[in-house]
Amino acid sequence: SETLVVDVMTINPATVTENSSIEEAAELMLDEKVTHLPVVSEDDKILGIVTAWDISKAVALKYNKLDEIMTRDVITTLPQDSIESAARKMRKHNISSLPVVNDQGRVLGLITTDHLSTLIAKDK
Amino acid sequence: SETLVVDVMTINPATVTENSSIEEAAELMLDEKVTHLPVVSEDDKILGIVTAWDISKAVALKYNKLDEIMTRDVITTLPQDSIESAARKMRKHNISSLPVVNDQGRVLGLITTDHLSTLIAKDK
Ligand SMILES: C[S@@+](CC[C@H](N)C(=O)[O-])C[C@H]1O[C@@H](n2cnc3c(N)ncnc32)[C@H](O)[C@@H]1O
Ligand SMILES: C[S@@+](CC[C@H](N)C(=O)[O-])C[C@H]1O[C@@H](n2cnc3c(N)ncnc32)[C@H](O)[C@@H]1O
Repeated sequence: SETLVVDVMTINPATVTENSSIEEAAELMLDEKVTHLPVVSEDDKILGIVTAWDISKAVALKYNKLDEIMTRDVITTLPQDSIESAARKMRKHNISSLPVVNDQGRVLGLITTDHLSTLIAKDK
Repeated sequence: SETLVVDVMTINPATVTENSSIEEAAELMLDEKVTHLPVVSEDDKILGIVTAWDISKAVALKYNKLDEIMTRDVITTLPQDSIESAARKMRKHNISSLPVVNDQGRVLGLITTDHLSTLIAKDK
């Protein structure tokens, strides 16, 4: 039977708020050893995403505020979606992760290309 | 038949040298839309790797030189290795890419978890 996003996602991923600084986002990525942080509202609804690539962009272009580097039009997936549809979405948009949300937009998890690559590691 | 690293890797990936600055590495990642840059010698031999996560670490810990953030004990793979062995190496070390080298350590390509996730996208 099919493998779903909920079967492989990270539950309760580390997140930041819109008021976080770039340094705080960088420190959280370092501490949690992650490269993607959903940006959420007070009640955990998805507002955007910031990644290690965005922090690298801040260094290259000398931006100072998280607001200037976060991506607001976030591509997300549902827990019950198949991993193939998640993989297709990530390939289509050249992104390495998708926040997993419920139908009210509340962040439940995070799925990344690392998770999917791990499935290939187990295949044989 | 088996899918090999050479079948999916990026050929001639963007690279930096040990004398590159953190800003130059960040600019190259932005321009090429990548998150991993092998660090190479004058004759293209692998010396290390620097990633968007390392640049994020530089922001968090206030490091200024590429030398202070690059990883020197690089885990690599050969073109003729299977994608499953590449996926297992990346999972084992919690890394998202492997420089592809020949047996003299010359950089031929780069394989990432994005490449492997793309294979899941095509499966169905
Ligand atoms: C075009 S990708 C290339 C690098 C790498 N694949 C990555 O995902 O970081 C980098 C950009 O994609 C954005 N991004 C990452 N995940 C996203 C998602 N789920 N929805 C929308 N944008 C996303 C980041 O904010 C960053 O600006
Ligand atoms: C522990 S990983 C966690 C984040 C993410 N998975 C990544 O690969 O960037 C981050 C560290 O792995 C290192 N790294 C990435 N690819 C590597 C490789 N092929 N060999 C050795 N270290 C590597 C980076 O230099 C960085 O310091």
